Amino acid sequence: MLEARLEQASILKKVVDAIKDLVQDCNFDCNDSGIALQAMDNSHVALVSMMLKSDTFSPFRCDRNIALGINLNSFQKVLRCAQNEDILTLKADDSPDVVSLVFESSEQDRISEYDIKLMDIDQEHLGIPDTEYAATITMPSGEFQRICRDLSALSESVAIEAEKNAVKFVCNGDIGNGAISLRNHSSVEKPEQNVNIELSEPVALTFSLKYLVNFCKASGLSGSVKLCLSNEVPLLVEYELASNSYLRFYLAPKIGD
Amino acid sequence: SAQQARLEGFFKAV
Repeated sequence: MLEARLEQASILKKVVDAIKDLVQDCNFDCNDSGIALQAMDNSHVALVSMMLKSDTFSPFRCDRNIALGINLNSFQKVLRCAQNEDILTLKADDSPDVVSLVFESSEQDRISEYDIKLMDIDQEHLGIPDTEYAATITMPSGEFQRICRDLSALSESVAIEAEKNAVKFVCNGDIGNGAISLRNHSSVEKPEQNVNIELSEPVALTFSLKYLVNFCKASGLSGSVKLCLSNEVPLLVEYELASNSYLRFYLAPKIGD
Repeated sequence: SAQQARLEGFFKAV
């Protein structure tokens, strides 16, 4: 059986809010290492990969592999019934028809219990290769969100150009053009504003802003975001969570499309 | 599309 207790319901609420416009139905694969999710979006241009390690939960118990096939719209409806600070416990049998959610208020003596009916989802499992990226950019997640939003008002696409010590986001639209450059920036006083660019070779790739704006819905999960780029392979956008957990998005580049 | 092929080609089916 599965029993996984989260100190704050907000983590799961934010994860589901961040991915539900990309993926409708997906399996939450539970085993003794934690709860994982991997799904392509409907257009097969983007892939979502989430890992909530067992250490994210306290306690965490999962005796055998269980796939919880959940409609994310339904999941979001139920998660909205939880307060952000509620303690959330997920429970399921070994061959479950439903997943149970219990929300407990730490301040009030309130316990809410919900069940979500599960679905059989035949999902293709894809292997994500270990990749040495040519450029890895770490920057404030809010800054990346603002850049994507601003540029999406001008254009459908953005070119991300990484070179030594600088990264440039460039768009060309019908009404005009835009470009935002960020340089390596390190501050002891405000580390949350740090920008770090690691580069083995310069990279320039173009991506659909519609998807990037969508990924940025995860900004509330982490103060920083990591962008990993290599020529001709999907961009990796990673939000790191506590206990080595993560929410990752992959997006195929546009090349002469 | 070409983008689909690039994404699917990167992730090998297990």
